[in-house]
Amino acid sequence: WVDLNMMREAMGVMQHHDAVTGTEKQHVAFDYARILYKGFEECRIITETALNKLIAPPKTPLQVPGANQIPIRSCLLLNISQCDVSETSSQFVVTVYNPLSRPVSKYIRFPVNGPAYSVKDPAGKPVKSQMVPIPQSVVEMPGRVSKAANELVFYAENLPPMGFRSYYISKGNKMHISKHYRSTD
Amino acid sequence: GRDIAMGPARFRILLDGHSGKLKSMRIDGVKFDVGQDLYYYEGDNGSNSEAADRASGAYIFRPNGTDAKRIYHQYKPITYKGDVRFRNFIFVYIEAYLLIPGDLVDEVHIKLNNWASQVWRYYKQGAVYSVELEWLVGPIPIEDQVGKEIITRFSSPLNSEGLFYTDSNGREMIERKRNFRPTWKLDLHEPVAGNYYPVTSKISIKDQSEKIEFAILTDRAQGGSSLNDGEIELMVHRRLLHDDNFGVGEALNETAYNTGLVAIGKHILTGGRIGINGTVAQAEHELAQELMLSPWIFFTPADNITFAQWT
Repeated sequence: WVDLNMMREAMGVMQHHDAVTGTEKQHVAFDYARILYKGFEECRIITETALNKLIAPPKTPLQVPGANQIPIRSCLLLNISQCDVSETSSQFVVTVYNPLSRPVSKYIRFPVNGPAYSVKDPAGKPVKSQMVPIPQSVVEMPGRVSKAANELVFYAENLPPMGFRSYYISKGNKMHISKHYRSTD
Repeated sequence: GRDIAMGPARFRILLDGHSGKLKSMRIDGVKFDVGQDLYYYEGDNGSNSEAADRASGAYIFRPNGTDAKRIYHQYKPITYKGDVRFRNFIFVYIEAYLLIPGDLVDEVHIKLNNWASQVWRYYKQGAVYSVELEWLVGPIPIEDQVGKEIITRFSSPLNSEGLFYTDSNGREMIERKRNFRPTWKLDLHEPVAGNYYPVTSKISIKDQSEKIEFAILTDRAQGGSSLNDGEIELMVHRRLLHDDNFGVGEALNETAYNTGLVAIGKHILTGGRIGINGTVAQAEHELAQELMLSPWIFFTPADNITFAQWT
């Protein structure tokens, strides 16, 4: 509950001041961005804790040594194709949470730096993926800090209502990609 | 140079093979010409000496009275700077656009100029009645000392009879009639702004004779209108140079990285036959829900964890 307070306060201030419409001075807009970012960060702690409870039983040996929880990061700059984890990791897990009360399918996109990737669903079944170049206008956007020039796209099908599914992504190189992935590299 | 068809069988668009611009649309078997362009209104400078002469600003949209000007495609080559080693991809590169066909998604990237671009996307699974148009606008140039309000406008021959529909706070759709108010006699002095309405998630028009609905779903609240029959327009970004005197004391001239803001977002184009196929409205409603309450995506680095360990 305490971790929610920053976002509560941010939303209270911003809804009161119509903060997204530009009806504030520029230095106030920057301050709103700061408050909102802090709110997101504190909500991330809650999300991380909640998903950890759902994902793994306590004291699983798979948890990162020295840490109490599996790290779960959100990438707030995905809209401009910038994400530290997907761009720098050779292997990573993408967890997709569906907030609706019915099954939903969703195309997942994130920036990557490698030439080829494989995607596996929780049962280890390969998931078809596609590499797509990031539009030039996004790559050149002022303030974007990323070397990624491509996005990996896959279809997260039938996500459970108010539930999640995790996908395991690993970087490959062309020489070692199985026939299945060849059409998707 | 061949035209590009995108979209599922029930909602298909055709892009011009030379320019990449939207050319026609086929909704549930009814084909019609349709154009789409980005335009800008010039914001009124105003004197703020009285209410009738306020500048366009944060609180009010008040174009200077001239028609919206089209942002012309400059046909600048798109330079693809990515990894070009993809074996099984065909990047069809024409001077005006980049076509990326694929198993999951077809994309067409169009760069209009240094501050406006668009991406058409057709996701091949799940999309029964829709294609996606991602827009990217900004930093809006102001070197000419003119404030600009950027819109996307779709023009079609659909006979919408002066009517269009916008939602109210994401709840029910409300019928809007151009140059009209249901409860008083309207004397309209602002022919553009006076016909703009809030769009929280959807704006649509209908052709009663063809029984066709064409709708655009938004990923955020925007202003929208239909200023002529068959048209839909939505405002995507604005940068203005004068305070509208409603209290901020500053022009809506937002900056970041010492330049104007860049805005990026999505419009989902959808529609279908009215009355014949009852699932269209349901599909649109579900799409709008999925845009508003989109799944959350989280990342966990797993460089030292194998898949078997993860499971």
